[in-house]
Amino acid sequence: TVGAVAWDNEGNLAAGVSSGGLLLKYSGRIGEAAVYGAGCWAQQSLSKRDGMACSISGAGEHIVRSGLARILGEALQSPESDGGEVDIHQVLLQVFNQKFTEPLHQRGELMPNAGVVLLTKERGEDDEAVPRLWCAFTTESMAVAYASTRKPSPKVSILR
Amino acid sequence: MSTTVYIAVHGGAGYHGVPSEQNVKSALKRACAQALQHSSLHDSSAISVVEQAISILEDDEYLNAGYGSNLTIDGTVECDAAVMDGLSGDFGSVGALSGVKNPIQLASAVLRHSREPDSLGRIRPMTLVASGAHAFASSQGIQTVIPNEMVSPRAIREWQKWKSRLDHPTNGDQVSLPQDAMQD
Repeated sequence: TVGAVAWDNEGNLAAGVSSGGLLLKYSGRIGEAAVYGAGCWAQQSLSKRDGMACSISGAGEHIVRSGLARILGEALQSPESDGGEVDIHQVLLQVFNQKFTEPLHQRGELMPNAGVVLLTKERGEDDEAVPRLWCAFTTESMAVAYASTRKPSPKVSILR
Repeated sequence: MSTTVYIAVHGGAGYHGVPSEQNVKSALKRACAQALQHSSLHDSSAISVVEQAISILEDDEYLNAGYGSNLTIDGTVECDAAVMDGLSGDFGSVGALSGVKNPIQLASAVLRHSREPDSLGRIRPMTLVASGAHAFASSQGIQTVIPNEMVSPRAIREWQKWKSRLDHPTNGDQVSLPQDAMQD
């Protein structure tokens, strides 16, 4: 699976995901990359000072069941975010610990794995929105890269 | 308001072994660079930046999307893709799609198409799958290919390895695919 999140020069956010799915999958099977609320999510406030965009990869059936991208969006849109600060690190830890540390069915199923790249808007100096990039995963590794028109040389890393 | 455009991409959560690490890294860097370049020359909307970046990643055989995707039990490529607009909340996706070079471009076309109700006042679909999605691609002028052109030599080797184990388990053991093969 591959994915992207972007913040454009009008302050709008977008997210996307694309996947070939599972090796030896049934023909006709779809994973999180096709399902609303599962593989990607993007939202922003009218003032454009708050918002998030995320792209997800991992065990499709678990991610679809949990609607992972959407619950991250909803968790980050909690009332505290109206003027208060949401602890994004805590939200990611909580969601991943709740949803992706136990197999859903105890038939020796592999551990459900997931990873997310998340772009959020934070309040910088003089209350302007500034970007912050997050990555969380329960798999062995996740490959990420980022760049901006201000710093066009991409930074890339295979996080482990 | 900042006029800077930001992009972040990922190549999947799972197992990235050393042999392919450099290929994955260069694909991710190319995706960032070309998406930003496209945004400064053409359409700088966040959706367009996402679409450009993911199209580059879909064309790379070392990543599990587009060309080089994992193969189905039948040895074919069937892709999923989605895009979401933070400003409007609009969403577009395709599923189990064959024969389209860049599934993310079709997902984006579905999003644009679903913004307005149709002439009968019906809400248009935000997800299209399989042959219906392919037909929509043709109607929108999005590049279609012969399905087999999406199958990479590397994907065939992986498929042959695990399909033969599936068909001929040694000592009657249950074949357990590597965790990475079990993830999107």
